Amino acid sequence: PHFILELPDSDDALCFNINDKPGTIFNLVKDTKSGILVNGQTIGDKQIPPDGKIYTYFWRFGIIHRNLGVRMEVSTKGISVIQDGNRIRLQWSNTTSLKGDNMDILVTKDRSLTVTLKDSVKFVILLHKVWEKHPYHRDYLGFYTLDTHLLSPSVHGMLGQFYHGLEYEVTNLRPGEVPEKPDATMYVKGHELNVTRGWQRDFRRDVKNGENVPCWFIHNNGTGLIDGDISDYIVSGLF
Amino acid sequence: MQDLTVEVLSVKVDCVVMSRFAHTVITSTALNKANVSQEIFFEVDLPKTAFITNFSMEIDGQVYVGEVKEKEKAKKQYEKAVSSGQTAGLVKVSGRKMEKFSVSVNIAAKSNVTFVLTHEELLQRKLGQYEILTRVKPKQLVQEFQIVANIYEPQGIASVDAHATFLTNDLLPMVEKTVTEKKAHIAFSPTLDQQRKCPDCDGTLIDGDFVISYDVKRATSLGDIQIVNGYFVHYFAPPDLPRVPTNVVFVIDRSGSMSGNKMHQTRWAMKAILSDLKEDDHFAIVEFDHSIECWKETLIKATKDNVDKAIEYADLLRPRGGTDINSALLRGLKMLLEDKAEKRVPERSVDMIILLTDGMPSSGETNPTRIQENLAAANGGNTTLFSLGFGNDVDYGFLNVLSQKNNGLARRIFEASDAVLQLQGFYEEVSSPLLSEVDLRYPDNAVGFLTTNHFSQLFNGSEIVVAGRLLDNDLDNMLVEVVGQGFEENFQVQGQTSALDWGTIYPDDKYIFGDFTERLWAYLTIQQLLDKSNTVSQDEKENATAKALEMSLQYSFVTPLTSMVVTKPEIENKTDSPLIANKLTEEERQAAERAHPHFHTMSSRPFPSLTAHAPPSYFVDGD
Repeated sequence: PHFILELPDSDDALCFNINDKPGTIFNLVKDTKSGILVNGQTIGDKQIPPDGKIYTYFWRFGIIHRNLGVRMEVSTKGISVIQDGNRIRLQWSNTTSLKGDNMDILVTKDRSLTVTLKDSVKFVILLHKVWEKHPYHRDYLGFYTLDTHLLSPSVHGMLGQFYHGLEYEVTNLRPGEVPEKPDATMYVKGHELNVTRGWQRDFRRDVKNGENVPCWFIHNNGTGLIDGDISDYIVSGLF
Repeated sequence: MQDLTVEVLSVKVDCVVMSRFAHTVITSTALNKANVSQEIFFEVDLPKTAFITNFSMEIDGQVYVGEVKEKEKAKKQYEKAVSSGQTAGLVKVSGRKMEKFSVSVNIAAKSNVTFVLTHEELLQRKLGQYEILTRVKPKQLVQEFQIVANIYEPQGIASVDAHATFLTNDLLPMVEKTVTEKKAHIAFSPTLDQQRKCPDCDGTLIDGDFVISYDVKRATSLGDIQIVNGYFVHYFAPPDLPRVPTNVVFVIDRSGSMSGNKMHQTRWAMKAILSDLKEDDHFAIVEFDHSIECWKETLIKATKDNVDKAIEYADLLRPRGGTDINSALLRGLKMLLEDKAEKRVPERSVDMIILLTDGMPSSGETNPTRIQENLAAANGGNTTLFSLGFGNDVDYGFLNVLSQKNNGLARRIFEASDAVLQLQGFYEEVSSPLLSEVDLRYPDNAVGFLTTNHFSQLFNGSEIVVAGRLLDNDLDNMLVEVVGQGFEENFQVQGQTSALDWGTIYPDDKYIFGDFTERLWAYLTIQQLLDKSNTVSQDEKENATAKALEMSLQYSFVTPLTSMVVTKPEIENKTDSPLIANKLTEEERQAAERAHPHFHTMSSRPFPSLTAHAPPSYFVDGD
């Protein structure tokens, strides 16, 4: 999966990829104070493609809002919400809207799920539907956080650690391997990293083609940008 | 000036403008107070549109005068010194509008030196103003400091303004301004105390730009024609013409190299420019990297709704792949030609393409010459191309020729925080055409050696200038005609013009600048020959270059084809290398900037200002 951090204050974005064995579960957001947890499980392609690279994607997210008593499991197959012991199942194939005291849910048929949790976070999960008979690819999900400012300063996780901003500096722009992708030096979190100008896709407006977001790409699983390394974010279960 | 063992006795800037032609003499005298000989430096900033015409140094009563020589010959003559770099760089880039002339000379103990530099230029009318820019930086208090400008405009002076970046409220009244109907006098000569940064210190306040801007009265639709000493000059900028609607295709580079500031600034500039479109304009947006993407398939009217949508679209501009300038321009041109043929745009309208790019073609047709040929062939002279080259790495020469071959011009956009203003400013200059296909006609049997007299467009706030030589020296009047295409009807005026009686116009002034019309004609002719040599065949290029060189030598202009050579005096048996001043070309300026780039850094600020229009977004997805 590719991670993008869009930072409007610097009118720029940072991006990195995380690659690990299919089936790994990563912690994306963890805010013990507000009781929010988001974990995601990856899936690989149906078979190893001709270039030999194993690509992984998120296909299942587990979301908990402890203080609101909400627990959700969102996968490419369907959506399941448990609140105060009541379970609701929603289908991707229907447009559905639910309004509760603490939570609003909107499913747009075969496209997206928007969840607003009262006084804490708003996020969108996109469903990427792939042709069923595609030789390699399967359906997968994208997770986009929209409003995070109510989360506590101690929020962490692969995405959560960036919710309260990031100070970085990019300098020493120089030619890279590809003319359109120059290299540069990034100073971030006390590290000096070699980064490459590139672009990644944001599928919120156009779920099929996406829109290119130019970004500074941090190599090697985001090493230096994320706190620790990816093994620090691997968890044993979805909840 | 290096230290207090050198005293700057005087700095004088004396500028005389006669009908837009500015003749500036900068004189500075310094005294070596030390008991030993030492090097004294003279550094002057002059507008890059100016040609140096004279330089001299007077040391102990002996005058050393610069001589304008053919550049190649001067180079050979002083090959050794040039190759060892001793003489290189007498003229250097200094900011966007100026270049710096600097020399140093060894002065004996207790001796004086006086430097005199003269330069000339034709002031260009931009956005309704002529501007005289003087950059002053004496570095120490000067006994006698003076900037004087006398502007003579027989057409009449409409407005004059003088300001300086270093002028405090205390110094403001020191600028003396006297304006009569046809003459303006501006003077600034602060005393030693007025120059001081503070009462007891030696630092000087005088450090920055002194800018005089003015405009002339424009009463007649034929313009103003002046005949002096066998040469004539015609200034054409008629008043009260309605604007002609434009059909403009914005061809915007979104290749990967535009990433960061350039793309951000492009988005802002597009918002500003699109908002400035007039309701009767038609426009289109073509984005390109290695692929071409048109916002709409045809040009559309610049209604508020359409402009709002276009702004939304421009806001989504993001850098991505390679650079296919050829296909993008041809696509934009095709759109214009088709819309014109299908009458989807008004018949009386001006077609233009505005190309914004930062780089060399890297995709599709990448041969610059072929791209230039392709567009010129497809265009057939119908559409004007303005190219805006963004940043230090842009191939200005390529864009300049590309534009010149299509009736337009190229402009460099400097990558800095004001790039949006530069882009918007350029658009302002060209967004209001008043006439198209303008021809200024003079009797064939009466005038010759004409500078360009056909212009694709006349823009609001600008001015067309044509000069020529009278074939009959006794002729003091002639018939002049101007034709062009206006908004609703053809523009056609005729008139008889006669030689001015300068004695009547300026009875109190001696004949200051008698040959200005001839020098103005030479200046314009050389500029146009140099431009022409970029766009014509090899044979024609050689002819144009030879003619420009001949005239540069004849009129003693330091142009890209000539050098000014000054032989320095021998002091204490030490032989100095000669001084050679060259005129920089735009490519040389750019190369110099590339070698010493401004420091660029991108950094993020800490977050509390999250109230920005776009919230941050963090997400994970897969391709």
